Amino acid sequence: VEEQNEMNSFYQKS
Amino acid sequence: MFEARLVQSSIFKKVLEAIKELLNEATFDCSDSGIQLQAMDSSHVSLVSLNLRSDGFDQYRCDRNLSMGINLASMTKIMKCAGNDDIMTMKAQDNADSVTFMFESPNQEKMSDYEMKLMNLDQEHLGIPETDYSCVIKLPSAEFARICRDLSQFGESVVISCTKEGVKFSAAGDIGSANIKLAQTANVDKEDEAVSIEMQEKVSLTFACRYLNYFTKATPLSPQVCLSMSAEVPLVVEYKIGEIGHIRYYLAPKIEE
Repeated sequence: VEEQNEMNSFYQKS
Repeated sequence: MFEARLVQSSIFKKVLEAIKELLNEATFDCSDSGIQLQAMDSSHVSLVSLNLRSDGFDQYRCDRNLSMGINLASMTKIMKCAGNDDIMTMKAQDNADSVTFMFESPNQEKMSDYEMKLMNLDQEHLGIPETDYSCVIKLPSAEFARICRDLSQFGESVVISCTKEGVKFSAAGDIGSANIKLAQTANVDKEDEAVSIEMQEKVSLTFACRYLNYFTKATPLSPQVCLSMSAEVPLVVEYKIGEIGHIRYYLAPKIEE
């Protein structure tokens, strides 16, 4: 099973 | 006051085509250095980053930084009113709640202007650090579009694996499996047709086909596309926009549960 990551888990709010 | 003139309005039409399926609305940040846009799709799986440098415009003036919240469906309606050869000028007053698009035919016998209301958008800006990627793959953009289209028939996900020898795109699903391998081109007569790979470390990552297909809407902007990958970070898909800038798409990889 694959799960989709979201962008927020890689980059912080600026 | 903000004013930007572009002799080739077709560039702007293509930019809009490249983002409008991924985003419903977006903020165009205008400053002295040019026009920037950063926005995530509604599911926060991908991010679009557009940069149009002021020196790439035929005329450019931006006295005060201006954030224009734009409904992209409305903007598409307006850009449809421009001929491909028309000269386009975007204009807005400081603190304006609308932007005006002016189109001039090449012989200047037809002039039209369209005013569009701006929106207040809450936007979440992400800081994307400069990254040295393990693999940087350049390939013809039409080839990449073809691969994404072909593989999306097989499954929802594409595995992109890059080694020194080449890059492999794979998909599997109910009807079977598919593998497409591209080797680095040996002799490059035409730069636009080349496949080149710079690799520090092998990488294999899984991505949602659907988003890759959205990104390939940018294909008319550039003959080449650049894919940058490192383990466990988002893929970057970059299309140059002539001498004016670039559009980059970031896509979060899938993880095996």
